[in-house]
Amino acid sequence: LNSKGIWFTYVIFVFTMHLILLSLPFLSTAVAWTLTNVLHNVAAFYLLHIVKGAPWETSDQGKARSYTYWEQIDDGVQFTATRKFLTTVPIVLFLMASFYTKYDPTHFFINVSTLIVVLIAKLPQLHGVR
Amino acid sequence: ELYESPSRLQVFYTHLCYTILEVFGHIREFMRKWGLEQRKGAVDNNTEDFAPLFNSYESFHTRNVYVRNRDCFNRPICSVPGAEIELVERKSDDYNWTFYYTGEKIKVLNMGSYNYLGFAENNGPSSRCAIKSIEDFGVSSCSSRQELGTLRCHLELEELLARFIGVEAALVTGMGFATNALSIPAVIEKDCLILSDELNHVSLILGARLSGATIRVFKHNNVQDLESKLKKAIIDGHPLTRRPWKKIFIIVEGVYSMEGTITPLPEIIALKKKYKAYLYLDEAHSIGAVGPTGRGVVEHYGCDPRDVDVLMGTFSKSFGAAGGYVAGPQNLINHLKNSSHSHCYATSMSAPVCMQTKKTLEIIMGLDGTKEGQRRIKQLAENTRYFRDKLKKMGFVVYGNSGSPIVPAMLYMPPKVAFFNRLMLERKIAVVTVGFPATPLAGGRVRFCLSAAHTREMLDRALQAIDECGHLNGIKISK
Amino acid sequence: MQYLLNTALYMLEPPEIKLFNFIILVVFVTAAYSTYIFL
Repeated sequence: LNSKGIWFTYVIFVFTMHLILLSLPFLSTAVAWTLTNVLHNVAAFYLLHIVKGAPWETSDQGKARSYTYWEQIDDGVQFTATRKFLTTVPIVLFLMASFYTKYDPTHFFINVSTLIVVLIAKLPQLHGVR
Repeated sequence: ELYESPSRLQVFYTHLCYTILEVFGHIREFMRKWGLEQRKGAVDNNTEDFAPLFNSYESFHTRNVYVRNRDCFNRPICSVPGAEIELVERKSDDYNWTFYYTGEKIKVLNMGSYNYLGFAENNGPSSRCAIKSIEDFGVSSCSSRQELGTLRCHLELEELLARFIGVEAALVTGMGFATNALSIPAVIEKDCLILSDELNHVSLILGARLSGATIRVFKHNNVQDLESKLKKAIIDGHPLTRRPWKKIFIIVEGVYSMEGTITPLPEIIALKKKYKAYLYLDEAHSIGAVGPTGRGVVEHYGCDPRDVDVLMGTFSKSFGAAGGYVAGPQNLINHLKNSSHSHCYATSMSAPVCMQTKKTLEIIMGLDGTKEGQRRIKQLAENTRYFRDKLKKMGFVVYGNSGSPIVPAMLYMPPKVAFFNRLMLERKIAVVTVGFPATPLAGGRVRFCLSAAHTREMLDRALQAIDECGHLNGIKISK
Repeated sequence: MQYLLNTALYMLEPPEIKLFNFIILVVFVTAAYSTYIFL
């Protein structure tokens, strides 16, 4: 996650997903943005905070097996650049979704609730907490 | 040292590949889980009270990425891995879940084996010596060195090796991997610190772990990073007791086979003298292949072998044999002979392998009265330079040092790793392609191993095929 | 060939390749249709 180009790839993937949603004629722009935000947060929460271990044999005698992907980043060191980037993306997405939904209360509530879930999971106090 | 970081586009495509493979992997896992698809891979139907054999998620990558390319790896061979090699032809009707042999053999040009000096032969003086020693000593001593396993040929080889390397003494073991994994714990103990290069071989990592010492990793071939970690380690001492470290070991390899890079030995020796650390140098790929007379990286840089505290190497790459050695001061070797696991428990080196190594060493040293050893070393250096220059001119992204006999060319993503391998086999050339997790995620590559046994015609034939396959793969993208 | 290699379709089995291409096709058709509607 801190190798060159992967942040760029991550942003491209989110943007492509949004374009695909935007191209569905029966979705309005507001719904497309809220869907982008929600789908991103759900996928990020599942990949970073639910799945444990690594999808390949690691050479650390299974130590990483009980850690989530987020806890394995940079060997558990907090506030690294990668972690800051992964925390910033959902926030920026939320701000853009709020803007494009013209701060409609319903959309706002949906967006902020998924945002809170992914942000709480990233708190250093919850490292290793089950 | 050549290093060209992958372009953003290549990284994007590589991650796109992995994302698509991961999505389809999850779809297939879902189908296997609900019986929509027959599960073919290994299944661990462990009953409740047994520990799981493997974590099913950890074999996700194996089931959904590795299996798709598996026909390119672990190909069975049925000849010596010389300049030419014979592969056993095998086919699969279920997308590489199972294979069957067609009974045919494929004779190909071998650009994948570690056979730097071309001594992997089933004829010539080395193999005759090995064959004769079977009559004298049998195939195995069936005992460890400390019991009945020490044969005359071992002592002669150790004495010759010490002379070749230019140190007081040496010891030989029957397996290269075990030489690292079992000698490091005998030299380094708990209150020591190990500074290990991030791309060190897994045998060094295992040996370091077995020793129980504290391990810190520095960036590959980065002397500044090494010095800062050394300085910090000496200032801070042991993290818990704050006492000074008993010993600080720097562990590096001479030639890194995945990168084709050579370690900056003079700077590292200067650092170890300045900070009173010890240096463990693994010359697995460089002994016999690098340096004007094949004495490895130490000779390549013109350093003094006595400046390196522990010299290690293997016989599988340049000697057409197997096994490894540790060389250094007499007291170190005596200590290792007393306390290294490889001398207490492991069966000693097989006599034919030992004689193959000994005869090859005599040829390299010129003790057989011919210039054959020198000729091969020179031939290898020439082949390496010629091949590497041609690859660069074609536009491939080539890594590493111009003096290393391994030439990695970048493929980046897993489909190209497989496609290049298959295309080359169609052209009757065997290459080794490597991908994640043996390399970084976007670091898939093909690793050409040059040999003194390759003639100029062979190299030109290989280069022409590589040019075509590189074009089809779209990997001639060096800036 | 570059399309197959850069999207890893080269490693997938034929049914998976058809599924992937079908999804891509649907995305492009809906994008074209929406463009037509909105423009």
